[in-house]
Amino acid sequence: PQLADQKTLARQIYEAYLKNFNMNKAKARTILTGKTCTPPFVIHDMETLQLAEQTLVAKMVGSAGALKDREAEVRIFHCCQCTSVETVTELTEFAKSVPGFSSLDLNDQVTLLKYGVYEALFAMLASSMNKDGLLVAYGSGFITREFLKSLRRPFSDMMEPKFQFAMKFNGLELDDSDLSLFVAAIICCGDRPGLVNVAHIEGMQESIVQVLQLHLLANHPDDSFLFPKLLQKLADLRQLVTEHAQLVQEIKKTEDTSLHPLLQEIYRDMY
Amino acid sequence: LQEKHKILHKLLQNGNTPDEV
Repeated sequence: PQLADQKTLARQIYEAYLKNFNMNKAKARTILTGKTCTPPFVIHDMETLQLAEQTLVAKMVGSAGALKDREAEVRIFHCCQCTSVETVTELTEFAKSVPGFSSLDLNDQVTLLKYGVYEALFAMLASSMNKDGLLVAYGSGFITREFLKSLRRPFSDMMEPKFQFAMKFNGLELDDSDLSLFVAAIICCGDRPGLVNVAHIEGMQESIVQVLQLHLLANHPDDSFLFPKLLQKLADLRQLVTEHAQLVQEIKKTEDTSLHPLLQEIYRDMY
Repeated sequence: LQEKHKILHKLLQNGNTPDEV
Protein backbone atom coordinates (compact mmCIF):
# COMPACT_ATOMS: atom_id res chain seq x y z
CA PRO A 1 0.00 0.00 0.00
CA GLN A 2 2.85 2.42 0.79
CA LEU A 3 4.38 1.89 -2.65
CA ALA A 4 1.01 2.51 -4.28
CA ASP A 5 0.71 5.80 -2.32
CA GLN A 6 4.18 6.82 -3.43
CA LYS A 7 3.39 6.09 -7.07
CA THR A 8 0.20 8.13 -6.78
CA LEU A 9 2.10 11.06 -5.29
CA ALA A 10 4.71 10.90 -8.09
CA ARG A 11 1.97 10.82 -10.72
CA GLN A 12 0.03 13.71 -9.16
CA ILE A 13 3.16 15.87 -9.03
CA TYR A 14 4.18 15.03 -12.60
CA GLU A 15 0.67 15.78 -13.90
CA ALA A 16 0.64 19.11 -12.04
CA TYR A 17 4.03 19.95 -13.59
CA LEU A 18 2.88 19.15 -17.15
CA LYS A 19 -0.34 21.08 -16.63
CA ASN A 20 1.11 24.23 -15.12
CA PHE A 21 4.37 24.94 -16.95
CA ASN A 22 4.23 26.38 -20.43
CA MET A 23 7.75 25.13 -21.21
CA ASN A 24 9.21 21.79 -20.20
CA LYS A 25 12.38 19.89 -20.94
CA ALA A 26 10.87 17.64 -23.62
CA LYS A 27 9.52 20.66 -25.53
CA ALA A 28 12.74 22.62 -25.10
CA ARG A 29 14.94 19.73 -26.26
CA THR A 30 12.77 19.22 -29.36
CA ILE A 31 13.39 22.85 -30.29
CA LEU A 32 17.07 22.91 -29.29
CA THR A 33 17.87 19.76 -31.28
CA GLY A 34 16.27 21.17 -34.43
CA LYS A 35 13.33 18.79 -34.54
CA THR A 36 10.72 21.50 -35.11
CA CYS A 37 9.47 22.83 -38.46
CA THR A 38 10.59 26.40 -37.76
CA PRO A 39 13.84 26.87 -35.86
CA PRO A 40 13.94 29.62 -33.19
CA PHE A 41 15.03 33.09 -34.26
CA VAL A 42 18.62 33.58 -33.09
CA ILE A 43 19.42 36.75 -31.15
CA HIS A 44 23.18 37.25 -31.29
CA ASP A 45 23.72 41.02 -31.60
CA MET A 46 21.95 44.38 -31.22
CA GLU A 47 20.40 44.16 -34.67
CA THR A 48 18.86 40.72 -34.18
CA LEU A 49 17.74 41.79 -30.70
CA GLN A 50 15.81 44.70 -32.22
CA LEU A 51 14.28 42.43 -34.85
CA ALA A 52 13.19 39.99 -32.16
CA GLU A 53 11.70 42.78 -30.09
CA GLN A 54 9.60 43.92 -33.04
CA THR A 55 8.16 40.46 -33.55
CA LEU A 56 8.67 37.80 -30.88
CA VAL A 57 8.63 39.79 -27.67
CA ALA A 58 6.67 42.89 -28.68
CA LYS A 59 4.16 42.20 -25.91
CA MET A 60 6.86 42.01 -23.27
CA VAL A 61 8.75 45.21 -24.14
CA GLY A 62 6.72 47.59 -22.03
CA SER A 63 3.24 48.90 -22.59
CA ALA A 64 3.09 51.13 -25.69
CA GLY A 65 6.82 50.65 -26.16
CA ALA A 66 7.69 52.58 -23.00
CA LEU A 67 11.11 50.97 -23.03
CA LYS A 68 11.85 51.30 -26.72
CA ASP A 69 14.28 54.18 -26.24
CA ARG A 70 16.11 52.55 -23.33
CA GLU A 71 19.41 50.76 -23.79
CA ALA A 72 19.46 47.08 -24.75
CA GLU A 73 20.65 45.94 -21.31
CA VAL A 74 17.64 47.54 -19.60
CA ARG A 75 15.23 46.06 -22.16
CA ILE A 76 16.70 42.58 -21.72
CA PHE A 77 16.55 42.94 -17.92
CA HIS A 78 12.90 43.89 -18.26
CA CYS A 79 12.20 40.80 -20.41
CA CYS A 80 13.94 38.60 -17.83
CA GLN A 81 11.65 40.05 -15.17
CA CYS A 82 8.53 39.38 -17.26
CA THR A 83 9.56 35.76 -17.76
CA SER A 84 10.37 35.42 -14.05
CA VAL A 85 6.96 36.78 -13.04
CA GLU A 86 5.23 34.33 -15.38
CA THR A 87 7.25 31.43 -14.02
CA VAL A 88 6.56 32.46 -10.41
CA THR A 89 2.84 32.46 -11.28
CA GLU A 90 3.16 28.98 -12.81
CA LEU A 91 5.17 27.75 -9.82
CA THR A 92 2.50 29.04 -7.44
CA GLU A 93 -0.18 27.07 -9.28
CA PHE A 94 2.10 24.03 -9.36
CA ALA A 95 2.74 24.30 -5.60
CA LYS A 96 -1.01 24.49 -4.93
CA SER A 97 -1.41 21.19 -6.79
CA VAL A 98 1.21 19.41 -4.65
CA PRO A 99 -0.80 17.27 -2.20
CA GLY A 100 -0.85 18.90 1.23
CA PHE A 101 0.53 22.29 0.18
CA SER A 102 -2.78 24.16 0.14
CA SER A 103 -3.71 22.96 3.60
CA LEU A 104 -0.56 24.49 5.11
CA ASP A 105 -0.70 27.68 7.16
CA LEU A 106 -0.96 30.57 4.64
CA ASN A 107 2.13 32.29 6.07
CA ASP A 108 4.10 29.10 5.53
CA GLN A 109 2.86 28.85 1.95
CA VAL A 110 4.14 32.39 1.37
CA THR A 111 7.50 31.55 2.98
CA LEU A 112 7.94 28.37 0.94
CA LEU A 113 7.29 30.26 -2.29
CA LYS A 114 9.41 33.26 -1.33
CA TYR A 115 12.47 31.09 -0.77
CA GLY A 116 11.72 28.33 -3.27
CA VAL A 117 10.62 29.98 -6.49
CA TYR A 118 14.03 31.22 -7.65
CA GLU A 119 15.75 27.91 -6.88
CA ALA A 120 13.01 26.13 -8.85
CA LEU A 121 13.17 28.71 -11.63
CA PHE A 122 16.93 28.25 -12.13
CA ALA A 123 16.61 24.45 -12.00
CA MET A 124 13.96 24.59 -14.74
CA LEU A 125 15.79 27.26 -16.73
CA ALA A 126 18.52 24.68 -17.39
CA SER A 127 16.04 22.75 -19.56
CA SER A 128 15.92 25.69 -21.98
CA MET A 129 19.70 26.09 -22.13
CA ASN A 130 22.53 24.50 -24.01
CA LYS A 131 26.18 25.52 -23.97
CA ASP A 132 25.56 28.15 -26.65
CA GLY A 133 22.42 29.91 -25.44
CA LEU A 134 18.93 30.02 -24.06
CA LEU A 135 15.43 29.64 -25.52
CA VAL A 136 13.29 32.74 -25.03
CA ALA A 137 9.79 33.94 -25.96
CA TYR A 138 8.16 30.52 -25.43
CA GLY A 139 10.78 28.81 -27.56
CA SER A 140 10.36 31.06 -30.58
CA GLY A 141 13.72 32.76 -29.95
CA PHE A 142 17.23 31.71 -28.91
CA ILE A 143 19.56 34.27 -27.31
CA THR A 144 23.23 33.37 -27.46
CA ARG A 145 25.42 33.04 -24.39
CA GLU A 146 28.13 35.13 -26.08
CA PHE A 147 25.70 38.00 -26.70
CA LEU A 148 24.57 37.95 -23.07
CA LYS A 149 28.21 37.94 -21.98
CA SER A 150 28.96 40.92 -24.24
CA LEU A 151 26.44 43.22 -22.49
CA ARG A 152 27.85 45.89 -20.20
CA ARG A 153 28.36 45.17 -16.54
CA PRO A 154 26.58 44.44 -14.24
CA PHE A 155 24.05 43.00 -16.74
CA SER A 156 26.68 40.74 -18.33
CA ASP A 157 27.12 39.00 -14.96
CA MET A 158 23.47 37.99 -14.80
CA MET A 159 23.23 34.85 -16.92
CA GLU A 160 26.72 33.33 -17.04
CA PRO A 161 26.49 31.65 -13.57
CA LYS A 162 23.13 30.14 -14.66
CA PHE A 163 24.75 28.69 -17.79
CA GLN A 164 27.57 27.22 -15.71
CA PHE A 165 25.08 25.62 -13.32
CA ALA A 166 22.89 24.42 -16.22
CA MET A 167 25.73 22.68 -18.05
CA LYS A 168 26.52 20.57 -14.97
CA PHE A 169 22.86 20.05 -14.10
CA ASN A 170 21.96 18.98 -17.65
CA GLY A 171 24.78 16.44 -17.42
CA LEU A 172 22.59 14.51 -14.97
CA GLU A 173 20.15 13.91 -17.86
CA LEU A 174 16.97 14.27 -15.84
CA ASP A 175 13.65 14.08 -17.65
CA ASP A 176 10.46 15.99 -16.85
CA SER A 177 9.16 13.32 -14.48
CA ASP A 178 12.39 13.59 -12.41
CA LEU A 179 12.31 17.38 -12.60
CA SER A 180 8.71 17.56 -11.39
CA LEU A 181 9.65 15.79 -8.15
CA PHE A 182 12.85 17.79 -7.79
CA VAL A 183 10.93 21.08 -8.12
CA ALA A 184 8.33 19.87 -5.59
CA ALA A 185 11.18 18.99 -3.18
CA ILE A 186 12.66 22.48 -3.63
CA ILE A 187 9.34 24.14 -2.76
CA CYS A 188 8.39 21.90 0.16
CA CYS A 189 11.55 22.55 2.12
CA GLY A 190 11.44 22.42 5.92
CA ASP A 191 14.40 24.71 6.65
CA ARG A 192 13.23 28.00 5.14
CA PRO A 193 13.60 30.96 7.55
CA GLY A 194 10.49 31.84 9.54
CA LEU A 195 8.39 28.72 8.97
CA VAL A 196 5.72 28.23 11.64
CA ASN A 197 4.78 24.58 11.21
CA VAL A 198 8.22 23.08 10.54
CA ALA A 199 7.31 19.49 11.49
CA HIS A 200 4.40 19.38 9.06
CA ILE A 201 6.50 20.68 6.16
CA GLU A 202 9.39 18.36 7.02
CA GLY A 203 6.93 15.47 6.82
CA MET A 204 5.78 16.61 3.37
CA GLN A 205 9.36 17.07 2.24
CA GLU A 206 10.32 13.61 3.48
CA SER A 207 7.51 11.99 1.47
CA ILE A 208 8.49 13.87 -1.69
CA VAL A 209 12.21 13.19 -1.30
CA GLN A 210 11.53 9.50 -0.68
CA VAL A 211 9.39 9.36 -3.83
CA LEU A 212 12.14 11.18 -5.74
CA GLN A 213 14.73 8.64 -4.59
CA LEU A 214 12.56 5.68 -5.62
CA HIS A 215 11.68 7.31 -8.93
CA LEU A 216 15.34 7.97 -9.77
CA LEU A 217 16.30 4.37 -9.00
CA ALA A 218 13.59 3.12 -11.35
CA ASN A 219 14.06 5.76 -14.06
CA HIS A 220 17.90 5.81 -14.03
CA PRO A 221 18.96 2.28 -13.01
CA ASP A 222 22.48 2.87 -14.37
CA ASP A 223 23.20 5.90 -12.19
CA SER A 224 22.97 4.79 -8.57
CA PHE A 225 24.52 8.06 -7.33
CA LEU A 226 21.99 10.30 -9.05
CA PHE A 227 20.00 10.91 -5.86
CA PRO A 228 22.96 12.18 -3.76
CA LYS A 229 24.13 14.22 -6.77
CA LEU A 230 20.71 15.89 -6.90
CA LEU A 231 20.76 16.62 -3.19
CA GLN A 232 24.04 18.46 -3.76
CA LYS A 233 22.32 20.48 -6.50
CA LEU A 234 19.87 21.78 -3.89
CA ALA A 235 22.80 23.40 -2.08
CA ASP A 236 24.25 24.74 -5.36
CA LEU A 237 20.88 26.30 -6.25
CA ARG A 238 20.69 28.05 -2.90
CA GLN A 239 24.10 29.60 -3.53
CA LEU A 240 23.08 30.58 -7.08
CA VAL A 241 19.98 32.37 -5.77
CA THR A 242 21.93 34.18 -3.04
CA GLU A 243 24.36 35.54 -5.65
CA HIS A 244 21.51 36.40 -8.02
CA ALA A 245 19.64 38.31 -5.30
CA GLN A 246 22.81 40.31 -4.52
CA LEU A 247 23.26 41.18 -8.19
CA VAL A 248 19.66 42.32 -8.53
CA GLN A 249 20.06 44.53 -5.44
CA GLU A 250 23.18 46.04 -7.02
CA ILE A 251 21.33 46.69 -10.29
CA LYS A 252 18.44 48.24 -8.38
CA LYS A 253 20.85 50.57 -6.53
CA THR A 254 23.07 51.62 -9.41
CA GLU A 255 20.85 51.47 -12.49
CA ASP A 256 17.76 53.41 -13.47
CA THR A 257 15.52 50.36 -13.83
CA SER A 258 12.28 49.29 -12.23
CA LEU A 259 11.73 46.01 -10.45
CA HIS A 260 8.38 44.24 -10.68
CA PRO A 261 6.48 44.50 -7.35
CA LEU A 262 6.15 40.69 -7.12
CA LEU A 263 9.91 40.24 -7.50
CA GLN A 264 10.51 43.08 -5.00
CA GLU A 265 8.41 41.19 -2.46
CA ILE A 266 10.39 38.03 -3.01
CA TYR A 267 13.84 39.68 -2.79
CA ARG A 268 13.02 41.90 0.22
CA ASP A 269 14.68 40.53 3.39
CA MET A 270 15.42 37.29 1.59
CA TYR A 271 18.97 36.54 2.75
CA LEU B 1 4.29 38.03 6.50
CA GLN B 2 1.19 38.06 4.31
CA GLU B 3 1.14 41.89 4.64
CA LYS B 4 4.67 42.11 3.25
CA HIS B 5 3.89 39.69 0.42
CA LYS B 6 0.53 40.90 -0.83
CA ILE B 7 0.99 39.76 -4.44
CA LEU B 8 2.26 36.29 -3.48
CA HIS B 9 -0.62 36.03 -1.06
CA LYS B 10 -3.08 37.05 -3.78
CA LEU B 11 -1.56 34.52 -6.19
CA LEU B 12 -1.96 31.80 -3.58
CA GLN B 13 -5.57 32.69 -2.95
CA ASN B 14 -6.94 33.28 -6.43
CA GLY B 15 -4.16 32.77 -8.96
CA ASN B 16 -4.56 36.22 -10.54
CA THR B 17 -1.83 37.16 -12.96
CA PRO B 18 0.26 40.00 -11.51
CA ASP B 19 0.16 43.39 -13.23
CA GLU B 20 2.72 44.33 -15.81
CA VAL B 21 6.13 45.64 -14.62
